[in-house]
Amino acid sequence: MNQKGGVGKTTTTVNLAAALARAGRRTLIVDLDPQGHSSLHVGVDLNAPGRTVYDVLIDDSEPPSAAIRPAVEHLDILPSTVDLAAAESELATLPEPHRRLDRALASLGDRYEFILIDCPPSLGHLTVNALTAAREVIIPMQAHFLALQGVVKLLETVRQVSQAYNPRLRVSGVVLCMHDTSSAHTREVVAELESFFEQSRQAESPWKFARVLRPAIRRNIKLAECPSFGQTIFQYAPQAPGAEDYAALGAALLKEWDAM
Amino acid sequence: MNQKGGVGKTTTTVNLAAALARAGRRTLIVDLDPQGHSSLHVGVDLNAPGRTVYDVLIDDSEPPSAAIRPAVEHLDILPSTVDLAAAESELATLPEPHRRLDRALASLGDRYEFILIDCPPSLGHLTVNALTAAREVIIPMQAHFLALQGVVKLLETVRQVSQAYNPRLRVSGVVLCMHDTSSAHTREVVAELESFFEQSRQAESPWKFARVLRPAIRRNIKLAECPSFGQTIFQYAPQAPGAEDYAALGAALLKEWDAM
Ligand SMILES: Nc1ncnc2c1ncn2[C@@H]1O[C@H](COP(=O)(O)OP(=O)(O)OP(=O)(O)O)[C@@H](O)[C@H]1O
Ligand SMILES: Nc1ncnc2c1ncn2[C@@H]1O[C@H](COP(=O)(O)OP(=O)(O)OP(=O)(O)O)[C@@H](O)[C@H]1O
Ligand SMILES: [Mg+2]
Ligand SMILES: [Mg+2]
Repeated sequence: MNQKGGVGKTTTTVNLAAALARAGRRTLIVDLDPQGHSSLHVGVDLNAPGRTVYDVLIDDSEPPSAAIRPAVEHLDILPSTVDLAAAESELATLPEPHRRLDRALASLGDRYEFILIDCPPSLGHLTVNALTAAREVIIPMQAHFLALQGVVKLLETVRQVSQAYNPRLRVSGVVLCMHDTSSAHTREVVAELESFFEQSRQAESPWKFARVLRPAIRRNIKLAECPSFGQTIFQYAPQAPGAEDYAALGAALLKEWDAM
Repeated sequence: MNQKGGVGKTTTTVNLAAALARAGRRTLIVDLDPQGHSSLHVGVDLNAPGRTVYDVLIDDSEPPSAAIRPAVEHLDILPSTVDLAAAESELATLPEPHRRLDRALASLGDRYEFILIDCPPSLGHLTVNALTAAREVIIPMQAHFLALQGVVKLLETVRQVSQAYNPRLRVSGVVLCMHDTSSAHTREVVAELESFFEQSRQAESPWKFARVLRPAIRRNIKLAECPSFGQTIFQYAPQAPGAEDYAALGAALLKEWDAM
């Protein structure tokens, strides 16, 4: 999640999920963004009829399994729809509006080893549902000066939701997206992020063990091209730097999560 | 303006304004984004006391001139503040909430030849104020498949505001930001945009004469670095491709606007 737009949330959700699936791990993408970009990214036709995450959130009796569709081997998706925009206000009228997704996903039992939730660029009801349901928060961002400005606010929101609804929530860390390895400025921004996380080790907070996740995901035009074919980077350009980086990030996170 | 985040609104507002100022034209930047990125970009200290666009919007008796500060030669800024986030809801309680900026800027008379307004990534009261006050709309975006998805909705919003509050509003066109000239995919997305604008010539709409503006602004890390020094690209790296592109875009727009 990241309330800032265009930082790599969708690209990371889809390609990291695909990396986990390639490692043989049963993975589900939940597209919680009314823009439906994760759904488009794996070839879902947003205009075709079918149940979506909107039905699952708004209607207690709607089982997520009826809405889930296959994407690639070991990877399924619970797709979005433009109707989801209405959910931001409709959720407010329901009981325990922040816990709708949590309950729905709990009903899936252990069908999936990993569930990755793509959030919209906002801190509204949809994102709060994601933070209430999740175990971990991954924050995609660019290592740019202006991008640093939003991180503190984001972490404060995570803390508030954690305290109110999900005490076990923790921030795994930041995924550096569209990364330019050649720039000194980029290195300075990364250093600033790493030093912030270092200083957070001392006190209790959801980001106590957060860090800059590795590897960074280099800018690679193939990552911007594959959504237009409804494919993950591994289907579209498996030799590309974008595939290499997301595969390595997936392997690094699996190593950490399997050890927990 | 563009309701999508991270597309180049701030980078374009500041560096295009700076290009106009370099051509000797008296220019004002209005920072309408609570994030305050345009203000940061030209070295304004958001924490220092002083009047801001928030005071001007909320308080009828507050003259914009009291809030305006110099940035570089021929370029001033009406800065933002984090308080502006409250304006989204406070504006709703005021009479003619959409026209507050229009009235405030009208009081400046002909003090400035050009006023460029940096909008937040949303279609709320602040952006509607900008669309009500403006003559022209410039849409920064990346030539990526996923970026195309938001354009239709954006233009519909422009049409609604134009019909309700500002019949003379017109869309100048799209500025291609962070442009990758080497990719066939990018060329296809640009072709799709150009063909959309071609087909719009036949009917009346605010985008009847809109087009893809030239030149595109190439990806250039210098453009991401200069905000951290509170400088425009012309101060920070006047020989860089980013400076070259924004200077050429400024010249092209001046040619069009001077002919009107
Ligand atoms: N490493 C990369 N290299 C090149 N292009 C990238 C990379 N990561 C993302 N992109 C492209 O940048 C754009 C923004 O990325 P993405 O859509 O993943 O961001 P987002 O945070 O999900 O945006 P939103 O806030 O709109 O949901 C997309 O067009 C995407 O294809
Ligand atoms: N041509 C470019 N080359 C390299 N970096 C760029 C370029 N244009 C913009 N950037 C960088 O990309 C990021 C997003 O740009 P910018 O802040 O201008 O977008 P925005 O639309 O104003 O975002 P927001 O929606 O948050 O207001 C910034 O870190 C900026 O410095
Ligand atoms: Mg997205
Ligand atoms: Mg901005």
